[in-house]
Amino acid sequence: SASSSPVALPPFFMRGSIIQLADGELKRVEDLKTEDFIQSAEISSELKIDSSTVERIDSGQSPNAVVIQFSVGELKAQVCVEVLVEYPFFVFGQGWSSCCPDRTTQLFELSCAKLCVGDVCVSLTLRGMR
Amino acid sequence: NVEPRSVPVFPWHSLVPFLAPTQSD
Repeated sequence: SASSSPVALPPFFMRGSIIQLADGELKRVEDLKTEDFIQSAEISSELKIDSSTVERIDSGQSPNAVVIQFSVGELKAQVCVEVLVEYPFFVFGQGWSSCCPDRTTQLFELSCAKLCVGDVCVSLTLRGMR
Repeated sequence: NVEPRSVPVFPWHSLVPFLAPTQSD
């Protein structure tokens, strides 16, 4: 089930934020590519990239929140998260996407596509977890 | 004079949701 309150948007989604990849390279958040996440996870000893497919998008408990149901990894585990509509997820091969891209762009100047059912997002799990 | 302030640097993994699948076994 979803958590009771959506998580506020953290500062690193603001356009121009400096992100450090696992190999030490610095990139702006808006310049990140799918390969950056994949290569960083390959270097990481603890974290593993998983594919999380958007299965459902429903209204959340507050007007600006949505509950997104993901199917995670090879096991297709069902995971729900409640987030603000402007919360961006990184979609494989596409880049930043949110349920309300206009609001994400307005608040964070981060260009976004519309997050849709069927989109495959980058997510993380712990290595060794089965 | 304005002292240069260090720019915050965020680790790549902070941008990615941590979605832990439920353990099946």
